[in-house]
Amino acid sequence: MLELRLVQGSLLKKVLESIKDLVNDANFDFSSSGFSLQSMDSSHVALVALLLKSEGFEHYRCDRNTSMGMNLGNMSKMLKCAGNDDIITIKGDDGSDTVTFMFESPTQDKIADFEMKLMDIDSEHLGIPEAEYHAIVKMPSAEFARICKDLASIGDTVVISVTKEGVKFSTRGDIGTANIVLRQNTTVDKPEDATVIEMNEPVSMTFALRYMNSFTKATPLSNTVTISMSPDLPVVVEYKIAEMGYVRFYLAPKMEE
Amino acid sequence: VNPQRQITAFFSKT
Repeated sequence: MLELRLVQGSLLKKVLESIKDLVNDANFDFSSSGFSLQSMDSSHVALVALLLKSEGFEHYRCDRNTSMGMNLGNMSKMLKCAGNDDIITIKGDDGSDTVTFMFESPTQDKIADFEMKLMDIDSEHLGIPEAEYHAIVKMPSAEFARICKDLASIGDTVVISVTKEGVKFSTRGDIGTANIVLRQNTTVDKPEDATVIEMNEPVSMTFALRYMNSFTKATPLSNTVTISMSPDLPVVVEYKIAEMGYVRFYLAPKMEE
Repeated sequence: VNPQRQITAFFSKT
């Protein structure tokens, strides 16, 4: 028996929108402490890791650990039928080949049930080792999205370099080059507007902008984004989900020329 | 053009 009631149903809608274009199918792993998902994109270049802790749910019941394979495109279609203010409940029974999404309007005058077919997914689970990162940049998520979008109109890859001067995003393409430098800026009215650079050692790495732009679909989940880099490790682009968990995107670097 | 590496080159199966 599985029953999870999320008052802020829009969160689940936003989570799905942030990952559905990167990953087609994924196993949702439910346990008493919450649910998680880990999946690579079809080219095995990027990996998404999602965690939603049970504390964030108004009601959370999971009698035994269970894994449900879902097509994220189909799940997104169903969750789009929930209103932004709706309460969403996920229900499942042991051994069933379906999962039910229940949407309740805030005033309880409309209640909808959507039953979705589950699927068997053979997915590899990867161990993600704890790492000490050379540089961690925390910045407004909207600013990061803007930079990735702007640079993608010039080139295909971005070089992200962190030095004590700041963080530099660079690209080059047929029409020319672009460099955007952000300096640490903590003298802002709201903490979420700050750019904070923690650097142990300078680092410079190259990534595909197509993936970075895909990650920025998670922007509605959080005002800030954290970018963690170490040479010879995938970059981690993390969007925290208030009080509940996170969506983390890992992207393998391009080889340096 | 910089060749793209894969995630599986960094993280191993559990």
